[in-house]
Amino acid sequence: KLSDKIQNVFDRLRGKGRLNEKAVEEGLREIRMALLEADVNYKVAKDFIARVKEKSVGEEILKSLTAGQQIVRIVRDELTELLGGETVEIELERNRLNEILLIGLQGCGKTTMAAKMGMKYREDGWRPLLVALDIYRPAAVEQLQKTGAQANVPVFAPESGEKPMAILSRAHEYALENNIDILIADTAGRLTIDDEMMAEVEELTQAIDFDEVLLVVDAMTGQEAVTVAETFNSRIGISGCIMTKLDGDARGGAALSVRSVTGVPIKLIGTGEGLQGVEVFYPERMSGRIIG
Amino acid sequence: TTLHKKIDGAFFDELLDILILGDMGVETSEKLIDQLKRTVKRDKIRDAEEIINLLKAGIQDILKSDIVYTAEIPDKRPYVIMLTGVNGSGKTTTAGKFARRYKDAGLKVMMIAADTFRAAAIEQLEIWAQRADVDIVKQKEGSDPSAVIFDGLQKAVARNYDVVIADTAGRLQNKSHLMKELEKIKRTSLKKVDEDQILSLLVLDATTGQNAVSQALIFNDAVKLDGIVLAKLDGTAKGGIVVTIKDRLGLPVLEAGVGEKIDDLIPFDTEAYVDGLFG
Ligand SMILES: Nc1nc2c(ncn2[C@@H]2O[C@H](COP(=O)(O)OP(=O)(O)OP(=O)(O)O)[C@@H](O)[C@H]2O)c(=O)[nH]1
Ligand SMILES: Nc1nc2c(ncn2[C@@H]2O[C@H](COP(=O)(O)OP(=O)(O)OP(=O)(O)O)[C@@H](O)[C@H]2O)c(=O)[nH]1
Ligand SMILES: [Mg+2]
Ligand SMILES: [Mg+2]
Repeated sequence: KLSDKIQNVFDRLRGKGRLNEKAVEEGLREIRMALLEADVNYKVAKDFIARVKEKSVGEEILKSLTAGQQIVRIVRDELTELLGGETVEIELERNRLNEILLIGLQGCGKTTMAAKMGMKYREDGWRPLLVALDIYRPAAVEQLQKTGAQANVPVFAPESGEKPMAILSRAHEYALENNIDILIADTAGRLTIDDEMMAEVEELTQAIDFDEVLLVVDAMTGQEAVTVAETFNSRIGISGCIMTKLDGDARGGAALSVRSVTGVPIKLIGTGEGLQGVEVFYPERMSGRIIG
Repeated sequence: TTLHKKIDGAFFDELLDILILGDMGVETSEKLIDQLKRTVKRDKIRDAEEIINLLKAGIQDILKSDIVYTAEIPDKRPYVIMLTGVNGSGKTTTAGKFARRYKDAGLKVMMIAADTFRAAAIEQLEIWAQRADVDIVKQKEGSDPSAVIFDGLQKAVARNYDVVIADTAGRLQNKSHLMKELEKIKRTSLKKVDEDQILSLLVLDATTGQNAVSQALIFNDAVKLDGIVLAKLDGTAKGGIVVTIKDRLGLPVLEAGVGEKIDDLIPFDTEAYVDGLFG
């Protein structure tokens, strides 16, 4: 555990005499290593450590027998702060049509999350509609239809040959006519360097004024999380992130990278393959997980 | 690039940055840079380009395998390619690609839909079987994956199939009951074919960070892996974690997934890969 590692560093250095800036440097190095092993982006980790150092080199801390523990606490607090400090939830208004778009790289969990959200909102008394905009992946529409059925949420499916723009417009009209109050659109996975696919999402967000454009990110994503989030944010504009597969043992450093670089809050997390596996994001819990 | 810089601490730090940003992790990256520094010092190398080539060679040394993997199917038939990995990594799509490759080579190919759990997983694989124009063995959603494997391999042996491609459900490595299920799938296969007739592959998403090491370790414990398929290498992520995995586990990357279409699977070229790390 990181807190033990830091404590060992300080105990060892204290044994050699009075604690000083060198001890802090070494302790900070341990922390930086832990962050990198947790997949926090390299540059994000460097900036983060610089901030922690500023807060740690006070006389009070260095004289203290619990310097190591104190620094770990500063790190945890700083992490929690960087992850947004407080929980930020998806905000929707009753009695009108709210529209949510899910985007992200291939395989991160969008389709599953659409069904999970649909079920959660239905249970909270909303009238959700899932919209299948992935016309590329084999059996993608069937997958949304099957999970939608399990969630007891209607799924709006494309007509043969229909393009995402047309499907979405038709779904929007349908939703207005049928008293739907939450429309959740699932899109195909795409690479940020696929210009055509990025343009497709741009077009969708230009046609519909979504209440939420959510970037779905796999918790096990490595260093590239920053570039991916930055590209989606600068090109499309995202209002929030969803981090998935947090039931795994990935430390989830990508959360820190995404939040600190784009400033976009993580609003929801995926914690399992089943429909129940969706929870609100708690920054404090995440920082504990990242620091290990 | 760093080609015109003077050879100082900052130069080596910049090279370290490239490795870490490529997901090679701290330990492996530092080991490579320390080794590089020693060589540079010993041989008094001053040219930046030469140093970068040395670093590439160092990475190549780790990646290349003593066993030469060719995409050729060995003589003992049927040859079973078993695809395993965490959720969403690219297994089913990779299965389709393998099917097309061996069908094109004139072989008799079968797919086994052993993901009996996820919604529309069987439908998804069926579409790939149609696209590759190969046979598929499947059962109802919810059936025991080992039973489907057994059924498929039984048919494959009886009807002289050359290649069997078995797709399994995605599973996170910390779910011990799911890893037990995977062990059972492998054990069941060994009732019908010999160990040397099975190519057990871990399909790894190139965007994955350090968690890939834990995936490799635990999946290897469950099914004794022969290698890795590095999928989604057509994206911006470099998948450098495979260097760490090769260094620590000896597990080589055999194939690379470079797109979502049926031909987007290529035998792994370590040299091209290493060049791409610095491209
Ligand atoms: N364990 C776990 N598995 C998840 C979670 N979310 C999704 N999955 C699984 O991850 C895999 C991919 O999920 P999908 O919903 O198909 O992902 P996607 O983003 O829609 O994929 P594409 O449409 O191909 O881009 C499936 O096996 C899901 O069951 C999660 O929170 N935990
Ligand atoms: N760009 C790119 N996308 C890929 C590649 N391989 C797979 N994909 C995409 O990744 C997503 C997930 O692929 P699947 O084949 O369903 O992954 P899986 O491992 O079978 O997923 P589960 O069965 O749910 O665990 C799909 O959108 C695929 O099209 C690749 O090499 N490059
Ligand atoms: Mg999907
Ligand atoms: Mg699959």
